[in-house]
Amino acid sequence: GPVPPSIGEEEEDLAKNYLKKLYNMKESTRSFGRMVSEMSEKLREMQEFFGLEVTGTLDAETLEVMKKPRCGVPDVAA
Amino acid sequence: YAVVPGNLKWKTNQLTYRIENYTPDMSQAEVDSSIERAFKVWADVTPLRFTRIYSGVADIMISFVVRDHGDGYPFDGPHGFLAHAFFPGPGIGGDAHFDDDESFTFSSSNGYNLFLVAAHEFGHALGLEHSGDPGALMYPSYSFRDVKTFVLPQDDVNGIQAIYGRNTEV
Repeated sequence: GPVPPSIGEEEEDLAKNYLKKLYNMKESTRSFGRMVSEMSEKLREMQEFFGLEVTGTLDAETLEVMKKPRCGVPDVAA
Repeated sequence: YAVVPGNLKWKTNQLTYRIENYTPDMSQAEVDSSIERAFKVWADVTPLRFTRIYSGVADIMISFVVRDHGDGYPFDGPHGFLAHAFFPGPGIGGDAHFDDDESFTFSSSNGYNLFLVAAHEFGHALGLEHSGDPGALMYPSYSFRDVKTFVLPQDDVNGIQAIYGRNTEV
């Protein structure tokens, strides 16, 4: 899956909310496997926009960017 | 830089704005000054001109709000999302909302500088999307810079001039 064990549940929720609000990630109404796949895809979009290493996984560097104060308008990648 | 898909822009260069309410974090004069300077950033490099009105509906309505404020995009309390604005258009189009759970400042780096946040939001209100250039004003993450010596970064100049052209009065 895209979320390594070192990332806590709270941080994973933060990432999901971030991607739902800014990258149009859909609410999870599908199977877990497909949700993970979409999260990975949205993480890639976000990582590409911010010039991060594009892995599709939630790593510390990506989380750090997500935690920064920012404008609430979705990024152009979305 | 990136512009809004569909080339959404104002059909006139003469735009109005109205400050609907104030944050308690700063004096009203400081808010007025921050907003005026934030518009000037864009007016300096384009033919756009901004006139403040004190009643009625302006093209760009400015308000300080918290949490759910009726536009479907609730704020999230301190930090996180600082503000948002709508792309050019009638009604809510062009309007800028600032999260009043934040601590806004006039010139200090303690808190979020209202001039910097407002200048960014007005970029959206004029038709700019977020830029992936970390040095650009339209980069989505907030970073403090010295407002006394602020100059609109070239990426933002290129973006806004791609929509409205240059300021021919300079």
